[in-house]
Amino acid sequence: VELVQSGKSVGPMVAYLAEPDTKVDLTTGPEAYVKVFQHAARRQAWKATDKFHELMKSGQSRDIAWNNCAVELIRASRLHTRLYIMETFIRRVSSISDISIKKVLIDLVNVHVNYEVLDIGTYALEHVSSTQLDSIRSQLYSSLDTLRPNAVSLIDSFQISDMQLRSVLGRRDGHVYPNLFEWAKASPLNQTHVLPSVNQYLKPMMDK
Amino acid sequence: NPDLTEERMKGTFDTDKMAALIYGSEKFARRRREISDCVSRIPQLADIKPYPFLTRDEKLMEGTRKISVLNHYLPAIIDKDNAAESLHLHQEVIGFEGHPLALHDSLFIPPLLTQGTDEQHEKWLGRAKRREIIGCYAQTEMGHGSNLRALETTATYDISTQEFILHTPTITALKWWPGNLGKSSNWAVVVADLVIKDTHYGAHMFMVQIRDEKTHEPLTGITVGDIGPKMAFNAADNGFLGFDHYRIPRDHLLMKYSRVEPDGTYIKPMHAKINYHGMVRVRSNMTTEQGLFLAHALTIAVRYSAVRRQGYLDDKSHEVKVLDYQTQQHRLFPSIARAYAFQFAGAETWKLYEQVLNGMKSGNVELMADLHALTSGLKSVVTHQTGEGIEQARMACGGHGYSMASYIFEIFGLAIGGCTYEGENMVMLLQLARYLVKS
Repeated sequence: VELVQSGKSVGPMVAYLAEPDTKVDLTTGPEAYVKVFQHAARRQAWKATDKFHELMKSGQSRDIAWNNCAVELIRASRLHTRLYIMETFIRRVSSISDISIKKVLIDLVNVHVNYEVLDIGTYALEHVSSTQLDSIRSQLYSSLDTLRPNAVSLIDSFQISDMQLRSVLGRRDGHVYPNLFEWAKASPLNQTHVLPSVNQYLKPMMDK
Repeated sequence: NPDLTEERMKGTFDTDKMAALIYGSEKFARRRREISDCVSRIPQLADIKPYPFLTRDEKLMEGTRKISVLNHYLPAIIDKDNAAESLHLHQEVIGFEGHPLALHDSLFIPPLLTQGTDEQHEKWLGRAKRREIIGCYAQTEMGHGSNLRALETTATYDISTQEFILHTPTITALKWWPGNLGKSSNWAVVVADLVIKDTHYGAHMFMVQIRDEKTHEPLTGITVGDIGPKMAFNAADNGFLGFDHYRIPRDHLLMKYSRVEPDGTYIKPMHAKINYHGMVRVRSNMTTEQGLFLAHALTIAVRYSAVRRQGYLDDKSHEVKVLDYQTQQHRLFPSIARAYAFQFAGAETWKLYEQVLNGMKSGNVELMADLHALTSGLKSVVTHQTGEGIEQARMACGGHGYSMASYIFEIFGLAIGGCTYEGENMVMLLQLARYLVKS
């Protein structure tokens, strides 16, 4: 922000800090959501920096001023990072050539961008209207529905073996309940019918 | 299970092709399947019983037993120089609870490789790779975490003997937390404040032998042990380490970038940011790794949500799969999206890291500060959101998610460790904020 303020150039990862705000049309696809996120990240970074500078101008030392706007600074960092994740996700998916894979990943990107923008709703509202936010909410529910048939295949694609997963609930064959019962029977507590703790403490207590 | 089969029939894409995309290549995705298959055919590599029923001692023993069996089979199963294959094999066989070499490949060999000179590689690298020595990476201190500017452990150069004297002046200066430091390692890369003629030169890395290679007893001047049970990762011995004026030869300072000459002359690295290298490497990797932790928990929750039937929607003759409820989808699907997003963001960040590495060879470290800031943010955001996602996955499994039969808690415990290791999240976010403000 300080470089932008002094008219100097910044690297590609933070180029959005110097961009002007523009109106977004959410019907144009995920890139519009990126614009919303960029706006929120930019605004937060500038706000936090301005506050930091103001505190120093009011006489606080650099370290004290920094500490007094740390929460705002952290929010700027989170938005910057989430923006990067969103951008790389979209970039990667747009580079895929296999149509069936690309289609389901676009569905997943839609879930992601809708969820992420809603999750930063308080920031987003400075750039989009509450009506637009309602529309994003509807889009999210519709995206969840679209994704539903591929949910199991999407997690199967991580190809995590049963041995690695070590989970009775997550077994690939889905035979959960009989194995849950077998698992419980294997508990060391079930190796005897009467535990030593019963003889040592509970029985004497009950005998009183 | 017919419900899961039905789900798989509904899928509109080839999961092998998707796996190739997730793991970066068709070849590696196939190798993962081959390695898993190979492991399943070696009976000695099977769990003796479910991990949640084992005590900490038994888990440690089991992890160690498997490492010794693996050491025998390793060359037949994987290309030993392929770190990704090695990591997959170890996770497959041992899981998430740790083992005596958990940090050896990921945090001991890399600094030796990147910070050591050719002579130092000659001396230690081969031995480390052949597992003739077991190592760890000791930076974090009890009272100051991994705050490099506040490290209390000193390495004072003695010109008369050409040795460094390692010393921990207080209890807070004890190295605290490093994985496998407590009981397994006999060597460590130790980070200490370099002091020459009363001048402090800041954190530097030293190769330090901490135990006798034959008896495994701690060497004189060394205080070492295990820090006790943790939320997870209990088959690993996270340790403490103290030095009482412990002497090591001058050439045990890892001297690829900064050097100390025999007469005590200090030669600083060509660029101060060179020391970011290791942190950037680990944090770049963490994005992908955390995405996989999340994927583990989601695999459990989504499959179980397709098997579990509860309540009715339209058709009152059959209870519905809980995955058909919007609340369940809202709980799980955004996390699936994040797990994929983390994989792709991790892969792109790793490419940037490799770009920086190549640049460094020709003295160009321009992108290092950008990447250092970005990876600080990434590790914080991704570990936090992964923890949240895993917790949602647990609750999506109803009461059974609370049972260790789900194994979700173990994944959660390991994943959220990432919120504090490699830099506590708030500190990391403030590091990125400093960069944003300066920009």
